Amino acid sequence: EITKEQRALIKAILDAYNRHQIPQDVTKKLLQEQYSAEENFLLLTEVATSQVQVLVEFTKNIPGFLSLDREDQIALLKGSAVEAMFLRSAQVLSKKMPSGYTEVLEERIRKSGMSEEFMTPMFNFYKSIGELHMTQDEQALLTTITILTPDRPYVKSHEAVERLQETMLDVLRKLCVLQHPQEPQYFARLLGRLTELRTLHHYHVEMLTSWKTN
Amino acid sequence: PGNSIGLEAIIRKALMGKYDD
Repeated sequence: EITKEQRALIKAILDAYNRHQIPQDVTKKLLQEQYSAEENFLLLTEVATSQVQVLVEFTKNIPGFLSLDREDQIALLKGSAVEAMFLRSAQVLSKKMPSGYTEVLEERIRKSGMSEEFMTPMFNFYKSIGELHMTQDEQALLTTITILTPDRPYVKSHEAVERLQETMLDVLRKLCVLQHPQEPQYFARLLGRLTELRTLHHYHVEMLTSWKTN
Repeated sequence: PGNSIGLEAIIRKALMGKYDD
């Protein structure tokens, strides 16, 4: 059973998640079909920057986050930004969109200059998130859990972060049981996506390193 | 944003609430 406090926690996180989305003028630009390679790169950079800003605004509203050590807050955001962005992008791409939109977005990503060996696991991840048909509150909580991962580099108060993450895991577990009574493995499947995210993060670091050396 | 310095700068700025400068 979900307690009253847990309900309030879910509501606070969900409200923050819904309130902080990438601005529409940015997403609109993504759907324009004519663009050069340079414009594409600049726009994807703008979107990524916007995603980080949105992520920070969302995170500030996660109950308990601002009570963590200031430098730990930065370490957590720095360590999770890429994973949170993959998660948010996966959710955007798995939404039902007017016909042709998904293709335009995919085309942009494919023309971004990243290597095929990175793109394949990324699109596979997007697909596997889409197959889960997560509700908005589950998405918000899974993102929260990703952000509150205690073993990111430079996190000092490991235990304080872990306590906060445990609170969120407990809520998500209960929510999964309630919302997916026919799928006892649903919570485990969600956690499995976090492992996939870690792998993508690892590929991403490798890709950036190869970009820099080239 | 994979560039750690750029990423950290965006995060610090956003944490302090300064979006537009």
